[in-house]
Amino acid sequence: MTLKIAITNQKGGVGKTTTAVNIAASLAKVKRKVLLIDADPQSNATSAAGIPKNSESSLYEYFEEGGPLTHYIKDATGDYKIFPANSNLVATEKIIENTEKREKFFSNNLKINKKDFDYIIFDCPPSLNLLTINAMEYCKNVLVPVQCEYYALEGLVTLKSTIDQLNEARNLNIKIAGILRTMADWRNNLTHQVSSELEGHFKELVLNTIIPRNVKLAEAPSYGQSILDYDIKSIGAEAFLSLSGEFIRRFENG
Amino acid sequence: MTLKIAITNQKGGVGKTTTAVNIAASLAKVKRKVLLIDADPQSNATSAAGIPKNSESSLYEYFEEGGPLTHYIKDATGDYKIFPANSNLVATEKIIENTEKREKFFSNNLKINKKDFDYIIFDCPPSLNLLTINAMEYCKNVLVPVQCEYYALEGLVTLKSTIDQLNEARNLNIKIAGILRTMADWRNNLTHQVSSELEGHFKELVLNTIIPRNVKLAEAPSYGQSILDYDIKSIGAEAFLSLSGEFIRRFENG
Ligand SMILES: Nc1ncnc2c1ncn2[C@@H]1O[C@H](COP(=O)(O)OP(=O)(O)OP(=O)(O)O)[C@@H](O)[C@H]1O
Ligand SMILES: Nc1ncnc2c1ncn2[C@@H]1O[C@H](COP(=O)(O)OP(=O)(O)OP(=O)(O)O)[C@@H](O)[C@H]1O
Ligand SMILES: [Mg+2]
Ligand SMILES: [Mg+2]
Repeated sequence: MTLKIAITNQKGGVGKTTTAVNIAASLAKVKRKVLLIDADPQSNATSAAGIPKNSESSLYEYFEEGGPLTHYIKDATGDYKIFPANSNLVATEKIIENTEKREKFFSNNLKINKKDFDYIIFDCPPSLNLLTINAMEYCKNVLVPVQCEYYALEGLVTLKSTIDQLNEARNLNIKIAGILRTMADWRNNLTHQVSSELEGHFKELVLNTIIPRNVKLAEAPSYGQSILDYDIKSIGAEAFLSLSGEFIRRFENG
Repeated sequence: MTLKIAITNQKGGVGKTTTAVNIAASLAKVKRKVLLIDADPQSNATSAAGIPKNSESSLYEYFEEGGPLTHYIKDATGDYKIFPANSNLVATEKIIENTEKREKFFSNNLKINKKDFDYIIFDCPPSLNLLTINAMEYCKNVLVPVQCEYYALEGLVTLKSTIDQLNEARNLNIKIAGILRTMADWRNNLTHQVSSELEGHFKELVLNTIIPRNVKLAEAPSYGQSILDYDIKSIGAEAFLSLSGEFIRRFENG
């Protein structure tokens, strides 16, 4: 049974791409078949996977030109597969805008053989645009990385009410599957405050694994590597390996 | 002569809002009359200025209902004025989409008496949408905060080429007035690498003032205060006061 997860938060810079790339690599390490789909025209996940950003292969070309999925999907540097992005993705949003059932464009047009993958993970841009909404609808499950800081906490309340509105207005059935605390720096009071506020508000939705602030995580993408290949002994790598364990417990054994 | 500056970068979480709020407060401290316009539906600048996010006063209401600007502009906690935002701003984007000369909607409809202000500063959302493009066109000058990390560097190249394309296609004459290095942590190699790469590529566009990573800057907004009111002795406050000096040298005496 393929598990589909959209990594989303309209607040910028909270660690969506860092989470997408490193959880894909960590799940691949424990022998899961993982497809990471880069739905952000900025193509950060694509370059972190070691793929050139300006390749002619993205969801845009797939929807425009068709052809077998294997033509578009590439091998990432971390044993997982990636559906890369490029700047043409901006045009995909315009195309989706002019179709019926805009929110279900991916569900109606993205034909992935579920038997090929155990996990399909989307990296989304920092806005609740049609690319993000389509990824959420396609996956139904949303993982929300939240930096342990004030604005990110504010953003979560907005995201939750947007999802509730979409579900009511368009009968989409999207749910927040988990909230992941990122860039935690326990030397700062702010991290403690935001972290306990999240636990108070969102209770069992908050994942046990917390990703610490670790410069190795920021260095790895400039080499086109996941944290596991860049520095397996770092606290960042440890955190993502333990996150893959939590994924398996929470989503596979449910 | 009113100086207009749009603070923009489609890469998320690079310090756009932190820069907008604290440069507005720092310029107000040295007796400049400053209007900060929050053009991001997330309304982070609005809450950092001590104004409730769900007020009925944003560019959306101004364009829809009209009336005197004084009805919409509020006093911020830091001696500057703010044109707040709320989530209705998302609808403004749709309205702009359906007009002629979409990029000049703000220039054609936002009537601010330039004599009232020395500086008009826009805080933009993390995407190159019509709100951001309108703010860039209205101001002509763009300040780009860049976190000293890999993805932010990649994003800058995209932003520059987007501005060049807009200028050519729509004759807009937008220019990057300055690049501001943010969240610099000199203990990390990455900061040194990205910083020198920026200096190499963008030469005199890179501002001399560098904003250091300082947790006080992340704490201040949860109290609805600028860094000057929250902790005037912090390294964050020092950096923004020196940035206001560089603004005066570069933009006023230019
Ligand atoms: N735990 C961490 N420790 C240190 N640096 C981190 C961590 N997580 C992410 N970063 C760095 O912080 C920056 C923001 O992270 P990232 O780009 O993954 O966020 P994002 O939510 O995908 O941003 P966007 O909103 O632009 O898509 C990047 O430079 C990244 O390398
Ligand atoms: N110099 C700094 N030192 C420490 N923390 C900072 C600094 N600048 C910004 N921050 C914090 O980093 C986070 C991102 O900054 P901010 O929200 O200003 O970026 P942004 O570019 O406006 O984000 P968005 O793309 O969502 O609009 C915030 O939690 C902010 O408080
Ligand atoms: Mg990202
Ligand atoms: Mg912001």
